[in-house]
Amino acid sequence: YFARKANHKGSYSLVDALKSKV
Amino acid sequence: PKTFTVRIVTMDAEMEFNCEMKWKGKDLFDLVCRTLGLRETWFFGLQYTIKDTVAWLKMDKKVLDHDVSKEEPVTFHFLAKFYPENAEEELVQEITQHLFFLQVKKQILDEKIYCPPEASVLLASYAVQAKYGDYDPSVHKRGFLAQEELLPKRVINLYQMTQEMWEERITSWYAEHRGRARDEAEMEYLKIAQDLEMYGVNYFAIRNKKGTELLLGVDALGLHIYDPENRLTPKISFPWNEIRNISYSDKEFTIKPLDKKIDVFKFNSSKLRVNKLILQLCIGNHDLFMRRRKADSLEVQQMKAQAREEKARKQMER
Repeated sequence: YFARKANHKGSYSLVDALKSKV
Repeated sequence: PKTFTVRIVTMDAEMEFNCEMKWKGKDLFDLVCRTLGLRETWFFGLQYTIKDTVAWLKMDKKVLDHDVSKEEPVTFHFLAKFYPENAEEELVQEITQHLFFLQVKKQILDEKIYCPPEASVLLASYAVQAKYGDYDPSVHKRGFLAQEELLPKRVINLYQMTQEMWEERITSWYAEHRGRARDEAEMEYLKIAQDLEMYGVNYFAIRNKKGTELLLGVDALGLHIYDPENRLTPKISFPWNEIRNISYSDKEFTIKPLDKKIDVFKFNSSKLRVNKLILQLCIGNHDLFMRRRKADSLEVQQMKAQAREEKARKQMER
């Protein structure tokens, strides 16, 4: 159930991506 | 090991490989890149179509675990998935430039990218220079372009001009490009094409919360919302550096701007699958957007140095 639920959602934080690259 | 046959279609070739059952997307993708001699791999992907929706092979997922037709040969199109902001600065190797040139030219001729008549003729003249080399009236006699597809049909139909008249128009520009090598002519082509509004934009049909039909565009610079009647000028734009977060849940997609004073934008796309693709394109484009704003990696620095040497050597030869 969790896997299927997760499969219906997705998220991307541009702010976090930027921080992790610096 | 057990294998199956894959067919890879590039813009100018078709290849077949034996792909091991256990291979992930990356194994196949790397093999294709090695075979092509392509090092600027980050712009490209292996595309397949499922139920009329475009999808891209995931690098970390087994090839056979994708929702592809299992009938052999399993076919993928090797295509540019992401576009540079500036072709001349970012596309280093000749093979990379060439693949982009072929892909963009096809999009323009197929009218996937709107191109005004004058620009179409100029682009055609660069495409001719790239293919035929310098203009020589004793070789390039009347009718030499008769079999070539050079202009979008829309442009041809706009004017009462014969094939000969078009050829004359294109040739008068073509003659001006004397001295341009193939790679230079192709780069000139890309420099003009990249200024066309629809260049490099992935469009998706969406509906806002009121049910109004709109288009979402994803490109190198950010996300854009269009009126379906006008794919050229967005009504709203969200540049990558002004977005905090993007997410989807089923068919709903949310764009959260960095500035809390600006409203969150929510919309629905036609399918969950489409939202997955939109998110993938956002992540990839944003990653390249960040990379461009940092110093080149050692690999890219080395590639650029090599390309400069190669160019100088060719110029000497000429």
